[in-house]
Amino acid sequence: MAQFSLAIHGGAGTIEKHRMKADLEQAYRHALADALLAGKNILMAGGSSVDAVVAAVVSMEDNPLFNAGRGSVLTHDEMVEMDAAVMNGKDLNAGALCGVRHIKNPIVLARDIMTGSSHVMLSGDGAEKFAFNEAGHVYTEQDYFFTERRYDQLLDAKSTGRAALSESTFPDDKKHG
Amino acid sequence: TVGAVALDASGNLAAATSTGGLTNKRYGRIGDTPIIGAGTYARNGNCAVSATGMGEVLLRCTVASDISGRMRYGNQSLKDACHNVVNGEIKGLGGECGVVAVDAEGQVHFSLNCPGMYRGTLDTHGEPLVAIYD
Repeated sequence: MAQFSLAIHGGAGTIEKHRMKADLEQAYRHALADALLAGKNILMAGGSSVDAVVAAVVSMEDNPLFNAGRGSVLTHDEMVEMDAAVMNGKDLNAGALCGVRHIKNPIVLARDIMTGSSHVMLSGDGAEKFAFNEAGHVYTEQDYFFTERRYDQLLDAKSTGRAALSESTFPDDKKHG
Repeated sequence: TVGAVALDASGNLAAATSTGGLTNKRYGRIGDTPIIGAGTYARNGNCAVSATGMGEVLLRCTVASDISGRMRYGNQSLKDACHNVVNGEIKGLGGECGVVAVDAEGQVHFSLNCPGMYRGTLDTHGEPLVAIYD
């Protein structure tokens, strides 16, 4: 087998074992394993490290458990606002975006910015215009990203004026960013 | 926040990070994730890093490029560079965070200064190995 390596994360912070329900913990473990397998399959087939990290991140963006893509937390205005970046160590090429609201997989757009534009970072509406007009992305309604769990977290944060997950009352989610 | 780092069979390193930011955020706030050198960085022959945590502190400490620089100019190992950054200035500034990183030889390292990080890598047989708590 060719030599390759892969590692992933799904967020860090105060994650309390004694308050984490067993089924939720299992769901997280399965989701992490799925993301690893998505990247591993590409590397095993001789694919690039860029394709592998994008595949692993897409897997987590599609899972509402994680704060990215579908499971993104809500802003004060009850919207999602997502950021992403990818970098290729081979040529130091990089692609990044911030503040997008209608992109299903921001990490794929980051790769498209890296490979399909002469820029490194695009923001907000401009990033979305590039996505729809030049990179073939499909407009994704905010409804796709809405989950009761994130809405409850927002209400919890608003009730005390907080703007971070660090003091959340949700046992699996006292994490940052 | 989610992220990944990889070394492929051709020896190329890559890093990717994606996030929904902070609950209840306002004013178009942006953290470290999309900033090259803060939350995301990769350079062949050196390392690939993806970070997660308190974005404002990670930005101020340019975490990913600091790890890279310690290896490039200070000859620190990946493990030492990650440990020194995550448990150094950042911690002093009150920042909780974690990083995943891989070096040019394919060695993977996780470093965190908080009680948990959802994380995973492949074991020596290529099977998923996942962890959550410190």
